[in-house]
Amino acid sequence: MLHLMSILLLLWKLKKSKSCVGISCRMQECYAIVFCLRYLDLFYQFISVYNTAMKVVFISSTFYLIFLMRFQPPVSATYDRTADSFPYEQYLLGPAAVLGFISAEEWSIPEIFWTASIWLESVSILPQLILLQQLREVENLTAEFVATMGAYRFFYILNWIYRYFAEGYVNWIGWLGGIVQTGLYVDFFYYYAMSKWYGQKLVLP
Amino acid sequence: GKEEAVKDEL
Repeated sequence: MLHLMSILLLLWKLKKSKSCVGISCRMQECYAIVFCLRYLDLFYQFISVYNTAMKVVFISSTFYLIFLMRFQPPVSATYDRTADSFPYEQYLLGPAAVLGFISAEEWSIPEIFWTASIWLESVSILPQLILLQQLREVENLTAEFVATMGAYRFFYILNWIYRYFAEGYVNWIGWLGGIVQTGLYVDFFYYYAMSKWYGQKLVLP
Repeated sequence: GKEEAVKDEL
């Protein structure tokens, strides 16, 4: 739900301000790849209506966000491709593919894709965080968006602890990826929490 | 069983 909320916050921000200054389209592209790799099971496995609906919403809304930022004026006119230039194709995709291949529990296409998607998701926030560090001053809605985008994985960790004790659920790759992902946010959360506590604008060092 | 682990998370 936090993940969904962060997407809705971003959509709302783009529609309201008609600007995507401070938003990394490259992060959304990473997520689009994550979703496409992971949700291949839409074609051969049914888990629940909720599960299917969320997958469809995640994929379609993420592609829509990319479309808005890259191609749809007036939002696309504000997209700064020079600032948002983190080369994830080299730094994230390659390593995620290699790690996915090495650490997959079995060498099947769905398993390798799923594993690569976990590793890629864990670092997908990097283009966004790096963009914000260049700009330093973060708009309120952008701050809320990034905070919810980080918080959802933290709540997964709580759920994994519960599931481990309640059902003996084990998911080593998911756990490791989730810890890396949440860890990358710790620094941002600190400055976010401080800005909320003191009621000031979020300014990154 | 572990071999039939369903990936029920998003």
